Amino acid sequence: QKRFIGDQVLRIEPGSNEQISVLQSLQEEDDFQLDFWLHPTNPDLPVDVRVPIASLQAVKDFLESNGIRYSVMISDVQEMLEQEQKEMEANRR
Amino acid sequence: MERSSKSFNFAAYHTLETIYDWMDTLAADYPHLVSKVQIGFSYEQRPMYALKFSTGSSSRPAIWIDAGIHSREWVTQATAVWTANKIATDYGQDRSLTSILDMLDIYLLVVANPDGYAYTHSNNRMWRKTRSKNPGSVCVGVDPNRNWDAGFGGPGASTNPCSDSYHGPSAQSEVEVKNVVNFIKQTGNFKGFISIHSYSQLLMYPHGYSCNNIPDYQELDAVGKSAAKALGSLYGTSYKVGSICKIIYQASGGSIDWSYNYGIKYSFAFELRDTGRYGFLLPANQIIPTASETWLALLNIMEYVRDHTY
Repeated sequence: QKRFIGDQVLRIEPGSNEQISVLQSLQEEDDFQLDFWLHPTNPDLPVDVRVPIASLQAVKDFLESNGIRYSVMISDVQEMLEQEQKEMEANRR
Repeated sequence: MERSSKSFNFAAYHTLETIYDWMDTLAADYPHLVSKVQIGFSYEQRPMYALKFSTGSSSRPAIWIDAGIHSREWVTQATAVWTANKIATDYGQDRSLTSILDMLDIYLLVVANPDGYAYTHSNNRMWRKTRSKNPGSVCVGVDPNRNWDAGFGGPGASTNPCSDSYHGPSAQSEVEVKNVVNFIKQTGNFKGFISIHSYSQLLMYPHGYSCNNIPDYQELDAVGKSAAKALGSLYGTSYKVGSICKIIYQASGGSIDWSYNYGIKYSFAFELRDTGRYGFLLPANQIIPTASETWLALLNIMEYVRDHTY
């Protein structure tokens, strides 16, 4: 079973079309294995992306070096999955 | 095992098997209204079942609703289960729904991507695609909402089999998509086509592959806004309404673009809750509130279809 220990979901708030282009280039980057939940399209919409723990520092550095604002939406995906699993087991009982 | 549709826990997430068993109990509890129709098999040979709600002859106009084409969007399948029960229990009680079902049939595909859904329970909770093998690639699956024959392969879909939005080798290459297309064509007379997704609270109409306005843009925009207003009347949940391309992103090969181009004017896609706190892991205690508010919008659209047959 795939585990997501330490994976985070970042909410990114692009401030301009230039930043959208920068985020689109990030989207093309296969090595980071990013899972975009909301894609970069226009500066009025946030971008939500699940970042595996292995890429977390690099992605945060990338955003900071490009002056792009972000916040951590989900701080540990696995923790939430475990809560969900417990809830399902309780419901099943 | 859930023994009766009345004892089912709608405020919980369930496996595919439990949902399929429950569909049997619903059909057994409401034999004159509900039947289970098999529309085909998935890639991994799981049956695909739509619930048919009908009070009359077979040639009636109909509304299609599907849920869970992106498997990880669990509140969607759970909402569809609640909705099926709502339709069954409200028929004969709720005047509006009764008048809809006296004129129209409703088909509800509760789990549009059964392989993906099973996989989210067994291997990877974040799985979105089908489970078909891609020759020449180690990566599995196609995004079934990039695989319809509507601007297939255009902007907003990936050529990379490892991407979560991979469009597949050809339009309708995914048997799950092909089954729906065949069923819609064979059954005929569909007047409404609604796909339910979840994440970010949107109500959308075609197109996704193009950002130009469709001919029925003004009418669908008004219907969408009315439905979103009805939805918001329960808990104040705010939805954005617009074409896929304009309010989310350009995406080709989507289901409602196909249905609209095929001639089903009232084609809509929902993105249910949430705004970004739980992602696809919306707590189970939000299933019923989500489904309840969504129902108001669905009913609103279905009333409109009933009153504007074409």
